[in-house]
Amino acid sequence: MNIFRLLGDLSHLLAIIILLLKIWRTRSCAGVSGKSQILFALVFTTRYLDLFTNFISMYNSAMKLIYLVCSYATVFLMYFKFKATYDSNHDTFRMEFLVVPVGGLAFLVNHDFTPLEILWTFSIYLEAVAILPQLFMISKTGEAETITSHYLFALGSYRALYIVNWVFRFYTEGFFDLIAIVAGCVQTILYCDFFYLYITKVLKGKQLTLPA
Amino acid sequence: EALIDKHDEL
Repeated sequence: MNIFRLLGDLSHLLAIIILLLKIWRTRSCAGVSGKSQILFALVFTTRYLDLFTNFISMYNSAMKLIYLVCSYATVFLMYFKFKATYDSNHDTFRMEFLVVPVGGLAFLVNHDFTPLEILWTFSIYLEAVAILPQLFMISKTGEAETITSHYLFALGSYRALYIVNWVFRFYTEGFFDLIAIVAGCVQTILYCDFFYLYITKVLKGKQLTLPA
Repeated sequence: EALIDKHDEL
């Protein structure tokens, strides 16, 4: 564990909690892509099957469980409790366009051709692109609520911090995982445009709107 | 070795 990974994990946790609290307190999930949330639930489910096979530490298991429970809670709130506020007309990205190619890639490019390893690889690849339905939704409506943009910023920062962690681990431990690094870089790049808008607009107190 | 390490990351 190093400081970058810890900050990355906390940033990830913060993002998940911001989203849950936003939905809970406003009793509305308007502007949030349910499809991205389903994909994230799928990411955590396929990656954290290692809870049953590898015990690392209490911290590790607890965080994995919290991520899992929170992501399912978010999906539940969106598709059941506050379904009436879900903006499905704008959430039109087709999940199969991500899940099918990512599944194929996980079969072809992995460290070891075993079920758990393929599922882990699948989760890494899927996480890289799982935010696309949300970004697509924002590009359709042309705006995002400020709280939603804080969520996205925390979520994007998490993978950016992980990249620093991987550089650090490479130099201090000689550890690197090419699959995670490449996917993590792709994931972070997807957020770059959003980061720019966040810094130039949201941090100056304006709402996030896309240039016409 | 890499197979053990990665379960450490979230």
